[in-house]
Amino acid sequence: SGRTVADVMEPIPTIPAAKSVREAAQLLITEKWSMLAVVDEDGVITGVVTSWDIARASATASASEIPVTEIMTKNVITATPGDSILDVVRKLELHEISAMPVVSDGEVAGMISSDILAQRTLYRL
Amino acid sequence: SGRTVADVMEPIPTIPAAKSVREAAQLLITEKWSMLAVVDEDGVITGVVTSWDIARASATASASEIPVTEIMTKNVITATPGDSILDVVRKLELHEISAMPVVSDGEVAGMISSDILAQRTLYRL
Ligand SMILES: C[S@@+](CC[C@H](N)C(=O)[O-])C[C@H]1O[C@@H](n2cnc3c(N)ncnc32)[C@H](O)[C@@H]1O
Ligand SMILES: C[S@@+](CC[C@H](N)C(=O)[O-])C[C@H]1O[C@@H](n2cnc3c(N)ncnc32)[C@H](O)[C@@H]1O
Repeated sequence: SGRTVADVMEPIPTIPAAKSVREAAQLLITEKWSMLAVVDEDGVITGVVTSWDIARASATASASEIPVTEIMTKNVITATPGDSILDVVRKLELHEISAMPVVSDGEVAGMISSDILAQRTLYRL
Repeated sequence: SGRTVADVMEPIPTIPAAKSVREAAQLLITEKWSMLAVVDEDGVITGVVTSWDIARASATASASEIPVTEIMTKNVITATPGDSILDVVRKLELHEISAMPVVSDGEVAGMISSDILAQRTLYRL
């Protein structure tokens, strides 16, 4: 069982910034964890998209052909590989989010989420 | 810190079966936890909807005016108030889901999710 993010993080799916909301939805539903990192042509993360953002686009009747950049969250809350699980839980709770990309030396190394934490760090009670 | 579902469960938002996918999306984005229980006129749960279902509807270009019953999951995986946290984690992992309604005597009593577990039962590491 893990003590830091590095012990339990999982790969994070990415999507190019030019893709549409519909393409983001199509990718999201094939992935195990409900977050995509939006990346520019240099592979640098410019935002995140979760199924919540797709739901908001649906709720506001946004055209699904618009670029994913228009619905993504640009102010990305992240973790580092060395963060403790407690730091992660506090950050998720504070921002009312379920997942975060993990960054190391400016590069996206993976993701951590409450699903992953529940399955991999919840001590057997 | 909790040992059973009853100790940590939270209220579950409900939506009438006659509502549309768009109305479900509008309700989902206002709620803290990303699951709705779909109920018939007697208040009996007939399915669940998560933002994943809204994303799939968007991905397949489904009209957002269709009833929520057409996108909900009818075979609902549930917990009971007496279930242990370990039972819940195993069930969430087995079905690759993030949340479950909690039922007691055939009535929906609340919901439990990996977000709730991470915040309320993850022992401080
Ligand atoms: C407030 S949360 C509530 C729903 C759900 N817990 C979730 O995380 O998607 C929804 C919003 O948070 C954003 N979000 C999720 N994870 C994020 C992260 N790591 N950094 C920044 N924003 C994030 C999503 O893009 C979405 O706009
Ligand atoms: C396989 S999960 C993957 C995404 C995410 N973990 C989630 O739970 O939504 C997505 C599907 O599971 C369904 N689902 C989620 N919770 C459920 C539950 N407690 N019982 C039955 N189906 C559920 C949703 O309706 C959706 O169709």
